[in-house]
Amino acid sequence: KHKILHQLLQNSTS
Amino acid sequence: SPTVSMAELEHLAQNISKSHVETCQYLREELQQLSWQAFLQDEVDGYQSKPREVMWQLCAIKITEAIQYVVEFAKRIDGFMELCQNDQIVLLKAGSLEVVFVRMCRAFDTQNNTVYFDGKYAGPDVFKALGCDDLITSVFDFAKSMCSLHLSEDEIALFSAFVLLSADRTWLQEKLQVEKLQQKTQLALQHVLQKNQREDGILSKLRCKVSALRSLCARHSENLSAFRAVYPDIVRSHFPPLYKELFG
Repeated sequence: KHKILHQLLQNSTS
Repeated sequence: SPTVSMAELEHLAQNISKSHVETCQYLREELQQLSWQAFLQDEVDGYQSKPREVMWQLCAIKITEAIQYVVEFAKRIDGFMELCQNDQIVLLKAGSLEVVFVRMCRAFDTQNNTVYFDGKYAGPDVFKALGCDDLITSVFDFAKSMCSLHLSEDEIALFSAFVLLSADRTWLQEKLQVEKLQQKTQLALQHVLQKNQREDGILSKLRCKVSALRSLCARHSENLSAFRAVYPDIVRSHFPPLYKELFG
């Protein structure tokens, strides 16, 4: 449901 | 209330300040250097003559960009990524725009009542085409009143984290965890305020800002719903997906 938010949260902190 | 050592508070305050600096989109010095660059009248006319939906789309894009930095800020706060993913999402859905409004006071020029937007400083008249004058006036008034508190960068950082970690958001699964984190953040904020020798009333002034932020975000949602009712296809096909996820 919150695909992009999930993705942003899972991306490693740059 | 959790028992927290002074060293732990100091550490948390440093972690949150560092996270803020690393993710603040624009440095304060940069913004100050740009503050003499206001939009010229013909540029203002250009924004005002944009179709309503085009201006809405532009603002949705700018808000979404700012929110991406807030997500990064959240991720770097000690303890945030240890919350369950449902709660991370609940907190960001409810709080990311609030943090954008808090951060906006850094990009606000009180003297000219302008805010950094799309490359220059813009007054409320630039946003005329949106058709939500009341919301724009409230946003500018809020920025002005935030600026009048003259918060330092570390105070803005700690207050932003405090807002983001609000334990009273609906749909939280592990409310107690969030509560603990917010209480620690509040203690760290108090610690920083004390260290900076701020007056006693500052914390209650900041508490008032919390309710002002909620009302701003509620107004944003109302205005978005009204816009969407007229332009459903524009929202569906031209608004940033993240914006729709957060406010849809």
